[in-house]
Amino acid sequence: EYNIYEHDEL
Amino acid sequence: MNVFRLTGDLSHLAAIIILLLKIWKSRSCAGISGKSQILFAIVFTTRYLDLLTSFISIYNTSMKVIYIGCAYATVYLIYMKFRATYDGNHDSFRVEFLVVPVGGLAVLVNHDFSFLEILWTFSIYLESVAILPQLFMISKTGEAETITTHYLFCLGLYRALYLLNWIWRFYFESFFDMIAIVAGVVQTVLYCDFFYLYITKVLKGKKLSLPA
Repeated sequence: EYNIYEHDEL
Repeated sequence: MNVFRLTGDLSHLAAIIILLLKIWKSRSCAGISGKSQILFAIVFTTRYLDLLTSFISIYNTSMKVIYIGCAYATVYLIYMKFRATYDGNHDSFRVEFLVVPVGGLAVLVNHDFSFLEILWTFSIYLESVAILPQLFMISKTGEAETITTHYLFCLGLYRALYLLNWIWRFYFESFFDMIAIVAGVVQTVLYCDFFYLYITKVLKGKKLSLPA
């Protein structure tokens, strides 16, 4: 599950 | 990380470096919209404030630092070092018509009503339309240098590749960020007309010029 608030994209 | 995401990032990096080198080598920023470049500097600044709060990877951090650094270097070259070559008369897009609605939308439609999250959302929305002053300038002058079209192509290709990345992540990682996807689609659509001209003219060795 991804935490959407941790934006790992640039 | 998948191949679309990586090539998207590299395409974005290529665009930024092509523009910096074009200005530096020609000692001129003729045909470049300073307003679009200021908007991109704002985009990177508001999006990458999480550099101060969270660490994701060396790759992530270094790319963010490079993007921010290059964005400010570009703005410096246009408005300070090569200011005399800046074509302000043709760079007449009213950016407040972008920044104000985008700011309002970021406050209204976001994942979380927090300071950093609203700034991140603002940067996503603003990026999707930040190229408009540049496209407006080209439509006003009716032409663009070939190197400028390479810059625009790489910049447009980057978000198109991110769309493929999001499709990939949806299927293989169940990852889905509606705000980024909708803004990314808008951003890519804005380049479609330009992509058509790039493929039918520039790639065939002709200069990009619009009919009067």
